[in-house]
Amino acid sequence: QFKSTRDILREMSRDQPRMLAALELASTAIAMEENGIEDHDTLALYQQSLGELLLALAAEAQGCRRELLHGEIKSLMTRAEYLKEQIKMLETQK
Amino acid sequence: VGRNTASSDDIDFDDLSRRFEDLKKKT
Repeated sequence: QFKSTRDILREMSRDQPRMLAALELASTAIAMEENGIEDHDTLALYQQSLGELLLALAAEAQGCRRELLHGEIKSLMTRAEYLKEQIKMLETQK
Repeated sequence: VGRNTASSDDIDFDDLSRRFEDLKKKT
């Protein structure tokens, strides 16, 4: 469901290149994380993506896309927060 | 009624902003 929400958002955001780029960054971050790359570079991608998406959300009019975008941001935020905790734990262990 | 008006906004921007700022802080 997570992926399909992003796919739908992509389809609905063809008129917004910055939002599309931010969604691509999110996909890249998730792919890196799923491939075991849980480091600061991956976290930076999440941060960059979320920064753009939050700006887009603030400018978005009421409607379906706004709700989907809100849901996507919450999912990405949770993933990024979890990743940051993982990085912190690893650094503490070192 | 009111679902599509600005006053019915259910997005907590303060919370999102705070979490985003926390995320950007150094680990």
